[in-house]
Amino acid sequence: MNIFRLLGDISHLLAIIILLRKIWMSRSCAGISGKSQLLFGLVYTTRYLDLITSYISLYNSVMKVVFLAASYATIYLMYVKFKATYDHNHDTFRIEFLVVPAVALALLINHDFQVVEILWTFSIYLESVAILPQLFMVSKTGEAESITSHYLFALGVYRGLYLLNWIYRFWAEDHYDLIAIVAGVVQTVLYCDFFYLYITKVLRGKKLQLPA
Amino acid sequence: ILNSFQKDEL
Repeated sequence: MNIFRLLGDISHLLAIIILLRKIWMSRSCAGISGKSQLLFGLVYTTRYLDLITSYISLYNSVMKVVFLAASYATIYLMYVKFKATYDHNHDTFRIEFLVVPAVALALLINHDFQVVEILWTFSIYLESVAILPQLFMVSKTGEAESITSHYLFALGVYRGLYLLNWIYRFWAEDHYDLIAIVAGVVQTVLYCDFFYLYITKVLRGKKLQLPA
Repeated sequence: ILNSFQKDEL
């Protein structure tokens, strides 16, 4: 474990908690993409299967349970409890265009053609694009509540910190995983224009308004 | 082949 990965995990946890709390407190999921949340649920489910089989550390197991539980809770709140507030009209990204290529790529490019490894690889590829429906929705609505932008910022920073973690691990432990790194770079790059807007607008107290 | 280090990351 290193400080970059720890801060990354904390940022990731913070993002998930911010979102869950926002939906629960406002009893509404307006402005949130349910499709992205479904994709994140799929990412954690396919990646954390080893929760049952392999034990790495208490921290690792606890965080996996928390991520899975929070992800499913968010999906439940969005599609069941506060279903009436779900914004179907703006959450229109075709997620099959993300899932199918991720499956194909996981079958083509992986470290080992085993079920668990393929599922892990699929989850890595899918996670790198899972935020697209949310970013697409923000661009369609033209704005995002500040709490939603804090969620997106924390979520974007988490994988950016993981990039630093991988640099550190390459330097300190002399190993690296190119699949995770390439997908992590793609994932972080997707947030760049949002980071720009967040830093130039939201941090100055303005609402996140995308140029129409 | 790049060693896919043991999945100790979240």
